[in-house]
Amino acid sequence: MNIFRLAGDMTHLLSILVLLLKIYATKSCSGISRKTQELYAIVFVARYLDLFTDFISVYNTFMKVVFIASSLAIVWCMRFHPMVRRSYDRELDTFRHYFLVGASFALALILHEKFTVQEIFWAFSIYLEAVAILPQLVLLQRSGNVDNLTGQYIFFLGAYRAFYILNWIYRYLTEPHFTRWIACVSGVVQTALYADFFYYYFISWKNNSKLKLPA
Amino acid sequence: KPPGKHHDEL
Repeated sequence: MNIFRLAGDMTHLLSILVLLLKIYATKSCSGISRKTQELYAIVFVARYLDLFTDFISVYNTFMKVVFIASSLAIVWCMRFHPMVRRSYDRELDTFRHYFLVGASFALALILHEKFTVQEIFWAFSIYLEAVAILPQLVLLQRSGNVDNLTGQYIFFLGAYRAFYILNWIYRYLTEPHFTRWIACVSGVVQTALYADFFYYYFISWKNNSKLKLPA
Repeated sequence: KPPGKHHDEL
């Protein structure tokens, strides 16, 4: 464990707490893409298949359970909670996200570390996570205005993988034969997808103005 | 990577 990875995990946890706060406090999920949340639930379930077979550390197991439980809880809320589901922007959240699932799985069948069920699902989860934010970014472009909590949620979600890139650089420099090409390349693509959001987020923060994304 | 060493990152 290094400071970059810890910062990344804490930022990731913070993004989930901000989203839970938004949904719980406002009893609304307006501006949140349910499709992106469903993709994250698939990412965590597919990635943590080793939850019961490989014990790495208490921290590792605890965080895996938190990520799986929170992502499923958010999807459940957005689908079944009477108050929350009414505020879902159904007509704006139209990205065909099942294509992302299919393409990520197809890529995982081709590019993986080992041809085993666990490794293919791990690679699948890495590729899917890289593109999972797309429905959310498309929804924001369409809805134009972004409320503060949603903006912070997406900012922390993008920032966490940027910390992981620093972690991979650090581990590459300090650990012999550390190579994680699949996670590294995918992580760079994932962070790059946030580039324009980060740009407009920074501008709005500098001008102390409302975050507006160009339609 | 040592054999059997699975992914230690989240």
